[in-house]
Amino acid sequence: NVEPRSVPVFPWHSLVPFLAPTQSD
Amino acid sequence: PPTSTSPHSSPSSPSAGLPPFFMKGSIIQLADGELKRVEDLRTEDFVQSAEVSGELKIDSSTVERIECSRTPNAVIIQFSVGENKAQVCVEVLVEYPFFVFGQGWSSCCPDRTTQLLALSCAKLSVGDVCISLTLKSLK
Repeated sequence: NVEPRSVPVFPWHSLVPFLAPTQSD
Repeated sequence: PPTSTSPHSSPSSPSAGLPPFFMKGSIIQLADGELKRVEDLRTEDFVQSAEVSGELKIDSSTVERIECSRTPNAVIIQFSVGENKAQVCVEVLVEYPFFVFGQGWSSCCPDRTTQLLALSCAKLSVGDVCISLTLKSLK
């Protein structure tokens, strides 16, 4: 039996680098 | 001196040490739940997702300098980030894609990005304004 492989879903923020230090509002 | 940092990496990368989500056809979930392929993402998808998230803030990061790295197939990119123009350096592979405002995916070597990831890219150049994120601190 071969189970169907689920397609991975990635969160949008994975694609964007964190380039700045943490800021406060 | 500029702050040095590195973008994401993943041990399960399909090729050349790049994260798997940059591969053409990868499914990306926006903050409102909508699913899109990585190659179909637009600037407003990132901006709206950051607004919805509440924890993340989109910053404009301007490419100030692109230099060769001692690491093979890598470059050091210096960004000027946000309103404070904080200087940040990242060392990435030449095929690593960044999302440029109003333009889309761009890398230092678009041909290599297309070859490895099948992701269409423009050439990343000095002056390009990339999307980056800041984590808002909790009050």
